[in-house]
Parts: sequence; structure tokens; C-alpha cells
Amino acid sequence: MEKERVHDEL
Amino acid sequence: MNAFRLLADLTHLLSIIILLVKIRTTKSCAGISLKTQDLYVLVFISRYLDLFTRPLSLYNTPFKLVFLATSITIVYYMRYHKVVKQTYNKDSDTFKHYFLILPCAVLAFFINPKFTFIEVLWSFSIYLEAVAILPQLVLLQSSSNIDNLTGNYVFMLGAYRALYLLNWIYRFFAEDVVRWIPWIAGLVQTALYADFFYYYIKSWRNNERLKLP
Repeated sequence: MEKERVHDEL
Repeated sequence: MNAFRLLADLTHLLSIIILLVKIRTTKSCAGISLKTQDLYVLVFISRYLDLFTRPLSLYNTPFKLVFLATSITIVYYMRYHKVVKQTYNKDSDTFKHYFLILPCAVLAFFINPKFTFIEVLWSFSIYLEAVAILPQLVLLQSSSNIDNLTGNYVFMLGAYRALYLLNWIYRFFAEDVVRWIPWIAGLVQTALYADFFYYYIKSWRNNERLKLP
């Protein structure tokens, strides 16, 4: 579903 | 990090500061929906659980702590502050916001980046934030006169996610980042503000009182 797991946004 | 993202986060922070200033200086929360504020506390708590699990970031961590602290403070003021709680329009804040929570939870259960506790809650917070403004917009429609600070607060709140959309467009082309969940939720969220934006800008240009039909 999403390329990257880390949520680097608020 | 890009200018759209920075401007978006600062706009979000500004919206919360405007609301806090309104409540503290006027000692009134008239025109503010407590239900929307409750939903925002839920959004921030379910989104920022990674404060404890992921490495701290010089930029994100302070923002997360400020958003959590301010949203909880606002709800505290509106519920328990002896003067402020009298000014809450309890009888007009009628939106059944609990009906928003379950569908977002179910959606997060099925549509999430990864089926883990953190990721499902993160998705839940993204979906919930998209609809959290509804009680506030409904309350504004029933308010006879909307004070400037309240109007500015809602405008900034809508503008911040619109700026995030620009940030995502930039990141898609510059960093090849694809994020379907926040993209679609962010579009829905900004679309919900469409008519408010229209009447807000119209009242601002005609220099007249903001009034929603």
C-alpha cells in the first residue's frame, strides 16, 4: 500500500 | 522538508494559537465546537503514539508535543474552566460526532499501510482528522454572528491541510513519494472547507461579517 512506513510528517 | 510543509505546520500552529488567544482573552468559547476539539485530541493521541516508539525528531517532536498539549488544554478549558464552560454553545453543538469515530476506525482496520497497532491507529487519526471539522462547520452555520477570531481559526485550520496538499504534490515530483492514505483524506478534508473558504473570502473582500447560509 505505501512505499515507506516511517511517518515523517505531522 | 519543503517550504509548503513548513508553511503548513506553521499555519496549523497559528490556528491553534488563535483559538487559545480567543479563549484566554475573551474568556469565552462561544462559536467553538467542543466536539471538534474532542476529535482533535483523539486525532493527536492516536497519531503521535510513535513519540514513544520512534527516534525523536528535532522538528516533528516539539510540534507533536505542542499539538497534544494545546488540544488537551483547549478541551480542558471548554469543559472545566468555570467561566469559559458557561459560554459553550452546548445546545447548538449538536453534531453526532461519535458517528464519525466508528466508520474511521473500521476504515483504518481495513485500509492501512501495515496491519500493526501503530499503523492502524495512525490511519484512524488520518481519517478522523478529515471529518473532525464537521461539528465545527455545523455549529458555525447555526451561529448568528461568527466572531473574527473563530472565523480566522477555522480558515487557518483549513488552509494548513490545503498547504499539505501542495507539499505532497511537491514531494511526489521531487522525491517520488506516494502516500495514498493522507492524500485522499487530505483532499476530502480540504473539500469540506470549500464553502467555508468561499464565504470567508467573500466576507473578507466585502469587508462584512462572516455568515454561513
